[in-house]
Amino acid sequence: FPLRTPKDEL
Amino acid sequence: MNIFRLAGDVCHLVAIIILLLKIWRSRSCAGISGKSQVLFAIVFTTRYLDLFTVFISPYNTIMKVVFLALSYATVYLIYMRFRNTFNSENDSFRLEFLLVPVIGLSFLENYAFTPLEILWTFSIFLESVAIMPQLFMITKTGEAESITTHYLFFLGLYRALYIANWVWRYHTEGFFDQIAVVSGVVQTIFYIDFFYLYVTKVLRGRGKMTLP
Repeated sequence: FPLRTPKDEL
Repeated sequence: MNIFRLAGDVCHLVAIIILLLKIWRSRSCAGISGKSQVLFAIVFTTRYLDLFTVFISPYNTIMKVVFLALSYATVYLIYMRFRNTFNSENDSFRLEFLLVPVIGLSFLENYAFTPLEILWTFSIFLESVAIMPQLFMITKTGEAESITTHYLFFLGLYRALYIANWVWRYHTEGFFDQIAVVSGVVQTIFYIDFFYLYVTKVLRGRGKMTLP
């Protein structure tokens, strides 16, 4: 799976 | 940001406000699980520790502050302001049954073995089970006031919309957050039987939801 981006979700 | 996530955040905010207003206006927290509200306050606290170190957007920062403030205000109302209306004997779910597995799992399954990352993972796993004391209380008392069911409906809907958001983000930007997705699916599954009861009982204008 593609890596996750920084935590931009609540 | 996409419409699913925005709608999800709005539903989440609506749910929290519904509950807070219900307690404030009825000056009572009967039928509300204080333990679930404490767990939600812990979820927000452990998830938003980067509130002062990471700036994503004004929206992100403002919503984090609002969620923290409202969740602590709800806990305050339950355990301080209206504690004489809090029926703790009905709120008997053993929190250690949730905290021990969640803490253990967040040390086993995380993206990085750093304090912030483990606390974030803990908050994700905890959120998926934080509603259990409330659902347990409803099955135990056999009923829930309709306003409480509206709170649960929006709370369940918010994470379902987040799942749509993750599908959307996967197809549009290749974003995939495995821990959040798996935990979000589990969380939403816990609401499915409630959603069924909500649609068949509450929306049919029965007012109070009484379990079969």
